[in-house]
This record gives sequence, structure tokens and C-alpha cells, in this order.
Amino acid sequence: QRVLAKNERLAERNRAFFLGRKLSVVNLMSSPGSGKTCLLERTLTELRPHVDVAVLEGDQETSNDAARLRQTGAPVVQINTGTGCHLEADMVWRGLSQLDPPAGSTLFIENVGNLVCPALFDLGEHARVVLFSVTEGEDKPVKYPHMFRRADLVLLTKTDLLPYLEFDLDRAHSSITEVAPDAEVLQLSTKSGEGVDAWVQWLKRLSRETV
Amino acid sequence: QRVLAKNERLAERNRAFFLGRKLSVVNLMSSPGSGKTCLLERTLTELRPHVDVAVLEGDQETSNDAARLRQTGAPVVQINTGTGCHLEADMVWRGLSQLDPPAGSTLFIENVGNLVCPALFDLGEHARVVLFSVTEGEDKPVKYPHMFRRADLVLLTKTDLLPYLEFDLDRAHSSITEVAPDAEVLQLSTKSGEGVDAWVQWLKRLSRETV
Ligand SMILES: Nc1nc2c(ncn2[C@@H]2O[C@H](COP(=O)(O)OP(=O)(O)OP(=O)(O)O)[C@@H](O)[C@H]2O)c(=O)[nH]1
Ligand SMILES: Nc1nc2c(ncn2[C@@H]2O[C@H](COP(=O)(O)OP(=O)(O)OP(=O)(O)O)[C@@H](O)[C@H]2O)c(=O)[nH]1
Ligand SMILES: [Mg+2]
Ligand SMILES: [Mg+2]
Repeated sequence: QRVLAKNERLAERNRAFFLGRKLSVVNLMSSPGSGKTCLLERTLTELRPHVDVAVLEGDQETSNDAARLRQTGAPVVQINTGTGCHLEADMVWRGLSQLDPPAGSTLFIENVGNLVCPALFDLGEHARVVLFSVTEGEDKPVKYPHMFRRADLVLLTKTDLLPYLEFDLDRAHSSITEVAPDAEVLQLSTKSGEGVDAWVQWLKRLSRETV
Repeated sequence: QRVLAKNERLAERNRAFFLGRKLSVVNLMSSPGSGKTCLLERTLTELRPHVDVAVLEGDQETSNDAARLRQTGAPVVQINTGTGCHLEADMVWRGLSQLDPPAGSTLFIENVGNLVCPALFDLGEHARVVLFSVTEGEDKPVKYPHMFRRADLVLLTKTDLLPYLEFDLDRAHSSITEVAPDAEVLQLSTKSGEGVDAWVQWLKRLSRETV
């Protein structure tokens, strides 16, 4: 519990920096492989002509995801957590000094792929976005409630695969509503493009509200 | 580190119980939704006529998975970890006294869906099996190396979906080999039945070697 109290204090410090630099900050969380990086690749390409963007990329090991995202031209700093299973506020603080994002940017934090631990660690972000892919089964929200309960937005991803799955969309939506009645929900596919516009609009709205 | 040392001691105690009761114990781990429970449903049905089976089911919340597995007729005890992100040796000890499996059984432990934390907690098991579904991307082994490094067997699941994905099997296999050169690898689908026989043979071999 001392770890969480310390993290809360550092999250406050991050929040103050975000306010000072007029950043709009999104923390992207999901199971491993739900599509966070693919979504960011597409999002950075769509946003960059209109809005300054920057990325802090969290992974246990490798900088594969950072390398993929740098191809969009956006500034990306990779944070490796080693055996750690989530990003913490002090890692983000250190990453920010390296990244030095321009004022008014949208900052994306791609967290370590994990539906459990990242839910407990506030990074100072404005919005918590949880991805949940249709290939994982309908019941993830009720089975991993702590992550979904604190989500501002739930993205149901890879909807292009629905024709090949026995996935019950109604059950998935009621599983989300049961745990996170206030969360917004968008369905999307980075392959077919479904829902990507609505997501980009959601980001522009967040930026207007925070910056 | 004190937590891991205590867990090691308790894992030894579990191992002694497994030896005493002549159990063959498999710890199943993966990301959320990689197909652990679907595989167990199929496996328990195939094994039950030949071998005694029993299951300890680990989840943050709900007993959805235990209810699914009980439909096979196998004895199942559900362990809920709350905000915990993995099973620990003492939870398994407590579950064992409830389960009271017959001598000579194969005991399956379905761990909490998480590619990070369960890798650090020995439960006293004979074999660590890591599932990795083709829908998650090829690079999971190198990005979450601690889990794969300690795997005895890696199961590449949901291969029936390969025709609809841009998934490079060679890259996935070399990603596994890079991190876990000694692990055996099987491809399977609980939908098409591919690989299920080879998996059941692997289990029977394990049971002969341990019991
Ligand atoms: N069909 C389909 N596949 C997708 C979609 N989005 C991502 N994928 C696939 O899902 C796999 C994982 O995608 P990533 O974007 O790397 O997932 P991630 O959440 O960033 O993974 P980690 O960072 O390792 O947790 C890759 O094989 C992608 O091709 C989608 O919308 N449709
Ligand atoms: N196409 C296909 N889908 C599968 C296969 N195995 C599992 N699934 C689907 O994958 C989803 C998750 O399966 P589960 O078996 O519940 O996954 P799990 O690993 O037990 O999930 P958690 O216990 O929540 O971590 C479900 O929607 C299944 O229908 C498979 O071989 N092929
Ligand atoms: Mg990623
Ligand atoms: Mg399961």
C-alpha cells in the first residue's frame, strides 16, 4: 500500500506538468496483443497534420513498438519495465524529460499489455482507454473488473474478424455495462477502418476539454 | 523479494503433497482470452475416460470458467484473487484441501490471464504450459520474455483463424525459439481439432513420467 500512496503523489506531480505544458494525456491499456500499437499507428497518421502528438511506450522488453510508431514521424520514447508488469508515475516523469513534448500536444501512453496491474497505478492521465478485442471472449470485463471499472472509454477492437468468430456483441456490451456503466464504448477495426473516425473525434474532443 | 522467498517455500510444500498423492500437475498460463478454458473443456472430455482429472481455476473475479469446466463432470475448485494478478502457492494449497483430488490424477491449474506476473510464482507444478494465440501478434514471446523463458511447452492457439489474419508463423516460431529454445511447441485449435491429439499425448507422457 505504501507503493500506491507514493505513486499517487507522483501522479499529482505528473498532472501538474501536464497542466503546465497544456498536454492532453491518454493512457492506453489492454491485454497483450489487443491492438494498442496498430491503433496508435493509424491514429498518429490521422492526427499529425492537425495536432502535435507524442508517445511514451511501455513494454517489459524490446523497443519493437516504439520502432513501429516512429515510422509515423511522431516523437516516441520507449520505457522498458524489465520484470515489471505496469507503468508507474515516476517512469512517466523520467520519460517526459526525454520526450519534451511541445505545448498543446496530445500525449499517448501505451501501457504494458496487462488487464490487471496497470489499473491500480495512476499516471496523471486525463483519460483511461481500455482496448478489448473480439478475439478474447465476451466476458473479459466481468472477469477483470478493476481495469474496466476505471475506464473512461472502452474500445472493442478487431471487429473485422467478427464474421469468423462466435462472438456475441450484445453479451460483450452488457458485460461492459455491468462493470463500467459510465464508460463510453466504440467498436473499431484498424484493418477495415470501422470506428476510427469516431475515435479521432473523441480524441479531438478530449483535447479541447483539457488543453 | 521476501514475497518470492516465502512463495518458494510454500511451492516446496505443494510439491511434497503432489508427490504424496501421485499427482501430475500442469500450470496453464496466457494472456486473457488466449483459450485456456476452451482447451481445458476439450481436454477434460478427452481425458476423463482414461485418467482421473481435477482443476484449480484462478481468476480475479467470477466463477464463469469453473462453471464451464464443471459441465465436463470434472471436479473444479474456483480461486478468486480479487485485485491479485496471479495465483500463489498458498492459494493452491488451500484449493487442494477443498478439491481433494484422487491419487494418480492429472491436476490442471488455470492461472489468472496475465503474461507477466504468474511467471514469477512457482506453484510446485511439474509442467508450465504457456498459450499464445495467433490473434495476439507474432512478437509476444520477445516482448514478454519472462513468461516464455520458463515454459516447458508453448501452445500456439486458434490456428483455425490463420486464413483471416496477417500472421507470420515462421516469425512466431523464431520469436519463441529466441526466448525459449528448449520449449516444445504445438499448434492447435479447439475449434478445428488441429493439434488436440498431440496435446493429449503430451499430457499422457507427462503423467507417465511424474506419477
Ligand atoms: N484483424 C485485425 N487484426 C488486428 C487489428 N488490430 C491489431 N491487429 C493484430 O493484432 C496483433 C497485435 O496488435 P498490436 O497492435 O501489436 O497489439 P498491442 O496491444 O500493441 O500488443 P502489446 O503491445 O504487445 O500488448 C497484430 O498481429 C495485429 O496485426 C484489427 O483491427 N483487425
Ligand atoms: N476461433 C477460435 N476461437 C477460440 C479458440 N479457443 C478459444 N477461442 C475463443 O477465444 C475466446 C476466449 O477463450 P477462453 O477459453 O475463455 O480463454 P481463456 O484463456 O480461458 O480466458 P481467461 O480465462 O479470461 O484468461 C472465446 O471467445 C473462445 O470462443 C480456438 O481454437 N479457435
Ligand atoms: Mg503494442
Ligand atoms: Mg479461462
